[in-house]
Amino acid sequence: TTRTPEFLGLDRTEGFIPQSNTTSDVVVGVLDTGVWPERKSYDDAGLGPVPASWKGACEEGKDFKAANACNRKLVGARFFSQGYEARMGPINLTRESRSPRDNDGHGTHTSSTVAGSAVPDVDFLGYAAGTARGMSTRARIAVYKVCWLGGCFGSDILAAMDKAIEDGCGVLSLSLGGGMSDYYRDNIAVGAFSAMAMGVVVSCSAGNAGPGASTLSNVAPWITTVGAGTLDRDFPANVLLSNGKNYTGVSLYSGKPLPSSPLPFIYAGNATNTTNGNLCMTGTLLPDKVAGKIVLCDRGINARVQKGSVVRDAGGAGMILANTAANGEELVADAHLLPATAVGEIAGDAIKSYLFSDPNPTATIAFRGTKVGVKPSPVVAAFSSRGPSAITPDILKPDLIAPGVNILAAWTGSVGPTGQAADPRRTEFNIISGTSMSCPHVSGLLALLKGAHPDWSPGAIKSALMTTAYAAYPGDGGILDVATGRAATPFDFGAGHVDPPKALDPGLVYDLTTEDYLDFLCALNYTPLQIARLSRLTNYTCDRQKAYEVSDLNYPSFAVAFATASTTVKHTRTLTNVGAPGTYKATVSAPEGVKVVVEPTALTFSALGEKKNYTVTFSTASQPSGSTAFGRLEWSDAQHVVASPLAFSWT
Amino acid sequence: AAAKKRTYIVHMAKSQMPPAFAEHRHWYDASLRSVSDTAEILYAYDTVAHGFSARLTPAEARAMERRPGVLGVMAEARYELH
Repeated sequence: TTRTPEFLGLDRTEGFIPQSNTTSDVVVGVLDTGVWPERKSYDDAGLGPVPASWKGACEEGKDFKAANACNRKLVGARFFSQGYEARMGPINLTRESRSPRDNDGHGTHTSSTVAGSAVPDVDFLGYAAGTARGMSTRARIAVYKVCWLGGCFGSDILAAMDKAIEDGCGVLSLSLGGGMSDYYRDNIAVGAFSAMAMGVVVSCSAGNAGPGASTLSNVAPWITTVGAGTLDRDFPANVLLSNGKNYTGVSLYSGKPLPSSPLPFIYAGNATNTTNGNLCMTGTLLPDKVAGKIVLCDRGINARVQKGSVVRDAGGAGMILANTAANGEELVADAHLLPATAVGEIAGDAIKSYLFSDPNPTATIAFRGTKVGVKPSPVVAAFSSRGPSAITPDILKPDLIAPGVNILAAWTGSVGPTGQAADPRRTEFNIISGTSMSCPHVSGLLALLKGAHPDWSPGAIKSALMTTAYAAYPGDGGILDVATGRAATPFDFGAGHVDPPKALDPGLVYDLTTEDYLDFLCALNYTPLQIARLSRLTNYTCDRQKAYEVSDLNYPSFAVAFATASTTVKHTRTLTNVGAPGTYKATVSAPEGVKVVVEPTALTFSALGEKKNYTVTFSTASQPSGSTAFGRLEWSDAQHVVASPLAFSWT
Repeated sequence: AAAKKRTYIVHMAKSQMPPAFAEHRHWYDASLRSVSDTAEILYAYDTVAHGFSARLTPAEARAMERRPGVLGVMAEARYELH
């Protein structure tokens, strides 16, 4: 967050965001591991009184005093442990606090990313220097601690959502998820439905199970599902081999550098007596083989930073962490405790080739600090979970992507930046990666939009972010996927990468009401009991005379799952004017083999709030099962572009 | 039996509370008591859901599903940080 506001163009939004109370009246509830309230990111200087509508509380614990913790920035802090303790036994008070205090770091990182105050002149171990700030610096934060060292449980999460809505949160941010289950069985989807119905926007992380297909969490259409991309910043640390070759890696190591002359170099798999010694698992390296050497470890199974500790404990001088096919070219920087760098699969294979061919291999690592302006950026992170949605393939997920790789934000004082027990360091900030990091970026942006447009529904706010997202670099092709090195697809990035300056003035939105979602549930053939679990409406029944279709949900993106036989699918959409009067014209970029017909092709809006319908018909000939194709539909009045991705799959 | 217990979220039809009860919490308590002598309510939900959570055996959960006013009984899911 010393770079993402600029990367997102937030420095260009100042004129668009009203400085009225509407922006600072938004309270974002962050359900996570709690908060370390002493961090400067929670400084409330310059903020007005706590919104009068706020009904939350600052719950106390032995190590969490409300008078010292909560203020006009951190307006609420609660913890929910009854479900956890019922399942796992009493909280181990020697390891974590039965209070909102964050002993993990994750919750402090996410909440400060959402709405942390600006903290100038910060860095992480000398890296990523700048002013750290949340995406909505004027919004307020309320933390709901629902995750403990042993996990996060549905009964606690639902209780926290229950309370957060009662307290008056306008946005909920959840950087957590479970497997895939039907919406009425998913505690988060259940809570989010009622939240949406009460005007609360809910954003959730998509998950880190990529790059495999259909690996998403939190896919309910009333949730904003957020994938992760990189930003234009990197932390290069190059591997220099004695054969003259050098390979680019990344690292956040900060400490005593390696000697200037190359050191002996060994593959971990050749310094062990165990079959998985190449992974540098605890206790697997032979000290007499690795002492004083740089060790190449393969990525996988155990934590990346733990591998460094294993090398260090065995007497190694440094580590090169090599990706395998599972991670490809994705590089995640870590604050290793010994000189270390991470390299991609291609570099890793080349380095191994040198290791196996040279009888006396030597190497060193050159740490290059922080580099900005990296291109191309963003690229989709390999770990970011991918669509299509396994629950409803006709709803395109994830919805969009945001920065989630190497993100600097505030950190707990309980553990070091690696989270390892062996890490004695304590830092105000940390750099970590995940869709957990991209989700709070979007939550902060949702708060910005809600503050700028307090009368917009959750559906309209989400639509504004989605239809203004970009899917291509300026004049330079589609956003890339680091997992493949090729152009990513809407199954990877949804509508694309968020563009908040444009989202503040989207022109048109695809609005969605609770009634629309109920029709959607009817289209899924949900029973009245299942609908009641989600909606709390015990007397709601679907109209047997009405032909409900999932394709009628007024979603800002299109996913069409064709049967293998040639077929035609028709979607109906409604656009609402949220800008000046004008005429919008449709343009379609359709993939080969799919005919796309939009009717009408022009829509004229003469008043604010005016709604216009259109239909789009997709026709295709038979295609092999498993085929996919993509396109884009745009409505433009020359000033605005209201874009929707089209994703086609043949089952 | 305690070892077999799981946490369930019991969704209730708030509008179907019998008139004998003055508060929903009392109704939830009575419903729970009717299927288990020992179970206690972990949370009562009132904003994003109507109902409660409690530790139940599978047999108790099935019995709960048949109680009047019960919309559904779901085993809670476990989630992880992303």
